[in-house]
Amino acid sequence: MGGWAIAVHGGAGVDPNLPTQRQEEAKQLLTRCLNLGISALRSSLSAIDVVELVVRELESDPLFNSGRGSALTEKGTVEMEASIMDGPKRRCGAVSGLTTVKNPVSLARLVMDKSPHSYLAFSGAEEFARQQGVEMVDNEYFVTEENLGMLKLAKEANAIVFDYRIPALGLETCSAGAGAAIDNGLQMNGLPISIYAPE
Amino acid sequence: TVGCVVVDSQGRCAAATSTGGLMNKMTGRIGDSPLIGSGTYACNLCGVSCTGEGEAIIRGTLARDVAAVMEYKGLGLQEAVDYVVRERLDEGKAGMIAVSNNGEVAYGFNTTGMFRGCATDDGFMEVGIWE
Repeated sequence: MGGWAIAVHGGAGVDPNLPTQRQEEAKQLLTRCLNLGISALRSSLSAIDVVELVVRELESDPLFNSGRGSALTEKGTVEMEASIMDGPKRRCGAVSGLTTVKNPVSLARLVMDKSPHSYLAFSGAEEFARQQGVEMVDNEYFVTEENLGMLKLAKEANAIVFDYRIPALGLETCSAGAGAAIDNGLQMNGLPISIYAPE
Repeated sequence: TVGCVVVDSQGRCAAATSTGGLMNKMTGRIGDSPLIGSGTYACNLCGVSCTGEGEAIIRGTLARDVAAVMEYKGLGLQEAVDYVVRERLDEGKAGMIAVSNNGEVAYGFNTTGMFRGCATDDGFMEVGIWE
């Protein structure tokens, strides 16, 4: 049996022109979350408690696409989703379509621990959140100025913002921001690549 | 999208993933992150969290496939991650992090970079963005 191990991610697909300062901010957040998880592991918290603790921290920081700082829908609102799974007995919980739950991963954990189901979504998930007394905030809490700017770019490019596979062309890329992928005939899911743009 | 995978000192694995989805997405769209077996999976062998182009991750049942190739092909953790990223994504773009029940940590991605960090009990720690 080996010792403990932990990994965190903040999303795949990074703007190739991401300013160095933003890269440093991202590394500092990842380091902070790793250290949070490491001290919890050293205090003998179980793996399921540590993953929830670390993802809550990532959701609360607006830097990455989750919780506060989430990507915006075509209507400029936030709809969040999360899941959690405990290896030993393969128990799991998931939520989708959340608009007011401050930490979606903790509601997913409650679905796993306190409901007879493994997945709740939209109004049912929000109702369950109220019953469980989790912290709830207005949808505006999750919306950031930067993401409003990115949504505007995505709409101008008529794109569903995905990740950076083709460095943005034409549209200036804002930090960790959007740009339109050039249409080079590449297909994705049977659709022209141009509908996907860098995240 | 953000995620965390952990194996504790008793060899128990766990995984969690959370996201706002895609910018400019249709309301009501569900991606891979909440789908057990696609964006998130954990069992006795490993814990996996994925990120990237959700539709490709769903079609490839990416997170479960890491556990499956470990279980049925006997691959090690990093081999399994590399295999799944290389063979299961078609033209999709994604990344993932994973831990195994014997204290290993691994990641893989075919996108332009991935924000990730990992650490193990023996003092190893790495935070990175690019290849």
